Amino acid sequence: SNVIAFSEPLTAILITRFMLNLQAVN
Amino acid sequence: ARAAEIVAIIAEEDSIVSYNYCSMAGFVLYLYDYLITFPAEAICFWKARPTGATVLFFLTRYTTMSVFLLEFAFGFVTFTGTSCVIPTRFVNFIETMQYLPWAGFSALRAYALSRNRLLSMMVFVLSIVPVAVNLVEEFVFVKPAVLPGTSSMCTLDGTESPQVSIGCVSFTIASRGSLIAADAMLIVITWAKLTRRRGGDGGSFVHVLLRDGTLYFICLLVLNSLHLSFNIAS
Repeated sequence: SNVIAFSEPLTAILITRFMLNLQAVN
Repeated sequence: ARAAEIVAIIAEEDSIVSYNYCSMAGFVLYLYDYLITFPAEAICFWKARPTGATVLFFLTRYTTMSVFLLEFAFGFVTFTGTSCVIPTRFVNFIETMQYLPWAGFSALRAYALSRNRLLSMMVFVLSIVPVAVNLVEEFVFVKPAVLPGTSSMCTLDGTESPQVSIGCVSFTIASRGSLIAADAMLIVITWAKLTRRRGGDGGSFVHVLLRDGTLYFICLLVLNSLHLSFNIAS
């Protein structure tokens, strides 16, 4: 279950950066 | 039997401490990323006209932040008896709800790339399986417990029997397996649609969808596979 402690924040980081990059080029 | 119980209690306390350390490390990473991307957030989303993407972005950004801030704040409170039940369940509920905007973003990407509602719906449904699984685990199998010993603090712990525990491993397989399947579908759609159009420069929309989509897929595939393997192994 310790993996979850990293995978959830990492998922949030990846998605927010993805959205920021998309918004920046849109 | 008493010695075995003591060993079990120490192991449980030890796993709670390890989880808290890992959680705090994850929070610091998220906070660091939040601070360095905050100027970009202000430029891209605060000043722009609000759209569905804006709502999805703020939900993703601040649901995770509120989970961490609440967990951090609760770290300073000593819960005795069963007083931790409502606050802990509340944090776990918000933590589970993080998967909803993530699933929404995946479904939107699938729809934008394929223009196929069925495909997009399948990606959404596969991506929200962890929500159902986590809620069942949280409200059916997790019960309050007061661990005796040095802390004597209230905690929420799994109370399932060994037989049910095997069932819970199937839950993890279903939850992580569906996430991997949804990500795999998305990456296939992305590559099938965009590889022929990758001629765009580094700042193009297509380039970002391909680059970030692939990075996202690889990172999450590694993490979901690790989570799955550790759960099955334990």
